[in-house]
Amino acid sequence: MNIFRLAADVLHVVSIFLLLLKIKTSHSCAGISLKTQFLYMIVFSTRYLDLFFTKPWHSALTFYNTIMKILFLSSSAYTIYLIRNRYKHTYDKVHDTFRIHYLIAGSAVLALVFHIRLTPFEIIWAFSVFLEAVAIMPQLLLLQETGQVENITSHYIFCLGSYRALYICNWIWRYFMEHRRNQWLAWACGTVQTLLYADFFYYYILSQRQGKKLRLP
Amino acid sequence: ASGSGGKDEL
Repeated sequence: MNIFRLAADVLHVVSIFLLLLKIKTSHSCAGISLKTQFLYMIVFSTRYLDLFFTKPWHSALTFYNTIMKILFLSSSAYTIYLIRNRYKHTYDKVHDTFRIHYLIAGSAVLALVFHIRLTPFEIIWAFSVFLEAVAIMPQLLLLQETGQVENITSHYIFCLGSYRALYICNWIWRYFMEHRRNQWLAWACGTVQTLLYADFFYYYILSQRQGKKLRLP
Repeated sequence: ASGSGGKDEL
């Protein structure tokens, strides 16, 4: 565990907190993509299959990971519940039109071609990594469709993007300090994921400096 | 840890 990894995970938790705070305080899930939340649910439930095989108390790190995994799984399930049930009438269904089955199918094909080992577990793990890289796309499309973005929603996406950017710092750290090699799959997907946010980051920082709401062209 | 594909990360 290094400072980049810890900061990244904290930002990930903060982003989830911001998302739930936005929905709860405004009693509305306007501007939030159900499709992105659904993709994250798939990502977490395929990535964290090892919850069934790993003893949480094996080490401090596995305990920490287990807590985080359960938190990510349960919070994304809860978010989906809120959007689909309690605040259903505020969900912006008309603009949330990204065709996610292409993302899911594309990730599945990539996972069958690129994986660490040819085992079901490794292929499912690779699938989750590919899917996570593109899971934000429906959310970014929704923002572009609607233009004006609520502050708390833009903070949410900013935290989520920063989380993966800090993971890159963590990987560079581990490469030199722990001589950790052969992580090409996670590295490549994490970099693609971070690059997807580049455009958003630009407009976010611009809006923060001007003290205005984020407006996407 | 090398080659294990990042399973100790989230």
